[in-house]
Amino acid sequence: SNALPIHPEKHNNEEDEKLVQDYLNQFYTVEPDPKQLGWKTHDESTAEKLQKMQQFFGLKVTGKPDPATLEMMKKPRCGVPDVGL
Amino acid sequence: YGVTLPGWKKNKLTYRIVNYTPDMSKEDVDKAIQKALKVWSTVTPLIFTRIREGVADIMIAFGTKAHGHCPRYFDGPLGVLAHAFPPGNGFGGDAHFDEDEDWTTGSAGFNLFLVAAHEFGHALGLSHSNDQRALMFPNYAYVSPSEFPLSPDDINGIQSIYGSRPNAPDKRPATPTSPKTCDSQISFDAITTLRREIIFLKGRHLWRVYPGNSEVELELISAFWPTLPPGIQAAYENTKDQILFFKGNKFWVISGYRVLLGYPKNINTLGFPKGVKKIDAAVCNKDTGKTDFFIGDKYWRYDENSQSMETGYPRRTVNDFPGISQKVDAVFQQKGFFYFFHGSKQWEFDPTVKKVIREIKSSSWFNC
Repeated sequence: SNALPIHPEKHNNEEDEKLVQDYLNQFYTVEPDPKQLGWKTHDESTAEKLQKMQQFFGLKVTGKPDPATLEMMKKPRCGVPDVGL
Repeated sequence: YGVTLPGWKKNKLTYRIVNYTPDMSKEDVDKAIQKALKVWSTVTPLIFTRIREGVADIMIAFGTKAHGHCPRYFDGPLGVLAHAFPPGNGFGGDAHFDEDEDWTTGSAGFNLFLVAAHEFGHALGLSHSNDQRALMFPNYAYVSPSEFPLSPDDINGIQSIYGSRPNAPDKRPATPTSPKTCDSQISFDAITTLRREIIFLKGRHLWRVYPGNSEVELELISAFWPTLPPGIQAAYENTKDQILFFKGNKFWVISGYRVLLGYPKNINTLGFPKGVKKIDAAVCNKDTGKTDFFIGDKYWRYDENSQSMETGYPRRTVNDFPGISQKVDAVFQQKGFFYFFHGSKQWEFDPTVKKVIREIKSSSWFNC
């Protein structure tokens, strides 16, 4: 077929992006408290969650998915969230 | 440490092992779970009793992907290994383990005892700690099960909820303590460069030094390389951006953060005769591409290009390195100079003029 081959680097970026989103959704998203009254806090942006994760793991706080952050996200770990409990 | 309040309102808790992993014998699973609970009962008034029927406070089960009515799911091999829920009814206090992982009693795969001890921390009311040496740190790190896995951070956390064990003379097993960085008598098991860093190894720990700035970081070896054992005896960086670690008659090759497949191998694959049982220290001379292995009062020379031991070795160390007459604990090369360590002393050696330039304290790299 004439389909363009996926550019490996682009492919990697998509994988990394999914890894970051899945990781932050699973471990750095505070579950809303149904019993909370009054104003709700605003949803944190990906950069804010990334900063929180980088701070927790003692990485450079860049708010960006740099190689050290991605490497940390790939390590086997516990499924309990790091925030919100 | 972090806590999810409130903890259990009682000290006598029950647990039930609902099912088993085929990776381990039932007996080994029972033992791992019992030992993991004992980690916490040793430092608190908590008492754990096993039941085999009905609903226990802590229900322990193995499952994959979406499992039962659990609100969380597993993700296949690696990634998430297990999860648990804070004290409470229903799922409260329960611990689930991902059956897609390879559960073991040793350092291969994932050690069930260590993971269970972590999850039971959650089941008792602890959340994750950002102290890398803590059992409640979120990432898996292998620690020899023969050592008491709770750090001071973990003990402070659990005792902030339940208090310490009543009337117990402080027979607490010695908690693993970190070596003091600025101990004037400090000595090292092994030292290696890692690109622009220098890594000092001792017991379970390593220090990372960035020459040129004051940063010195103390870490657990297993936080970087979970499959490496503590007590590494020699290490060096070769000419291919790899590090070789030696313990006894085995060695591992690391590239970046990964241990290459097929290791550990026996050191006789490098060309050592069978009689050589361990390596004291090793350094690769970046200028010549030759690696010197120091054992007792002798050394061997290995050619990194031809991947073979040179003939005419071993030779007496002091003959070719005048002034280096003691057993070498560790050695590394920095800016052309070799730094030989023995106990709390080190010697700066210029290989071009074959002379010791000066004697320094071993701790000099830590900016104490």
